Amino acid sequence: MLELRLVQGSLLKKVLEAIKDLVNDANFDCSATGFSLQAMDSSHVALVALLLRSEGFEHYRCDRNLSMGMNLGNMAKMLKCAGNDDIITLKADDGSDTVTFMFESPTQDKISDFEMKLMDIDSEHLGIPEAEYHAIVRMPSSEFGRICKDLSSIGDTVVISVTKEGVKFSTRGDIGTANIVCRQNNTVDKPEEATIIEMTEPVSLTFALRYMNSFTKATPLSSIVTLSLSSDLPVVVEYKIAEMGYIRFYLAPKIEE
Amino acid sequence: KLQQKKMTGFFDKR
Repeated sequence: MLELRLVQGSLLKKVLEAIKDLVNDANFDCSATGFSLQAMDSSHVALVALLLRSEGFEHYRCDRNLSMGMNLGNMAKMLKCAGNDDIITLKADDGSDTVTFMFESPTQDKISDFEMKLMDIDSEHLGIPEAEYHAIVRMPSSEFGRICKDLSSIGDTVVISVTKEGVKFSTRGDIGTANIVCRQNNTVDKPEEATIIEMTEPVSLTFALRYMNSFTKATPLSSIVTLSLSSDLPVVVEYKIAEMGYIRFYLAPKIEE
Repeated sequence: KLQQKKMTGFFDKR
């Protein structure tokens, strides 16, 4: 028996909006520690890892480890029917081939039940070691979203370079080039507006902007985004989910052959 | 020529 009750149902709505265009079908894994997902896009160039810890749910019952295969587009369609202030409860009986999403309005005067068929998805999970990164950039997520959007109107790849001056985002295309430098500025009065750079050594990597723009769909989840970079490793773009966990996007670099 | 790498080239299947 699985019953997960999330008072802040809007978090789950935002998570699906963030991943439904990157990944079509995925397995949600439920265990005592929490509700998680790891999936790659169809080209295996990007990977998303989601964790919602059990403590973040008002009620978390998961009798035994369970993996539920879902079509994320269909799941997003059902979650769109939940109000932003609704409480969302996920329910699944052992051995059943459906999952139920229950939406309760804050005043409990409207209760909705949406039932969706589960799918069999044989997804291979990748082992992702916790790594030491050459550079970690923490910046306003709205700023990062704006940069990716602006640069993608000029070119289709972005070079992200971190030096002691700051982090530089560069692109080039038929009409010309663009360079955006964000300097460290932890003097701002609001912490969520600070740009903080930790660097052990300079790093410069090239990525496809199409995927970066897809990741920024997670912006509504957190006012801060962190970019973790190491030479010749995928970048990790992480949006923390308030007191619950995180959504991490990994993107393989484009490397000079 | 820039070659787009894949995630499976960096992390092993569990």
